[in-house]
Amino acid sequence: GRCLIASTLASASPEDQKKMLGEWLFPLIQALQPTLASKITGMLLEMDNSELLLLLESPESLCYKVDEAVAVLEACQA
Amino acid sequence: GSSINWPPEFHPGVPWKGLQNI
Repeated sequence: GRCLIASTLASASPEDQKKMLGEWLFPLIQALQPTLASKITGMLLEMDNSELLLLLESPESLCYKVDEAVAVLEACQA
Repeated sequence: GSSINWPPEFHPGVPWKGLQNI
């Protein structure tokens, strides 16, 4: 639940907070974009932790952000 | 430019080093 996630994050260092958020987000992103999941997770981890928590709670928001990230990646690789 | 190594890739179980690049 949200309280467990928030309290776990609050007790961690900034580096560990990002790592934990990545560990939680990665499998969700991998389900949407199996081949780009590592890069997309890395991109999204540059966002504020509070925004990342919202993405964890909202599959629709996460799906939208993943689509955005894919578009940026493709633009960079073009 | 310096965007060749961007974005930093996240791999489960590996310490996250993305903050070093900001």
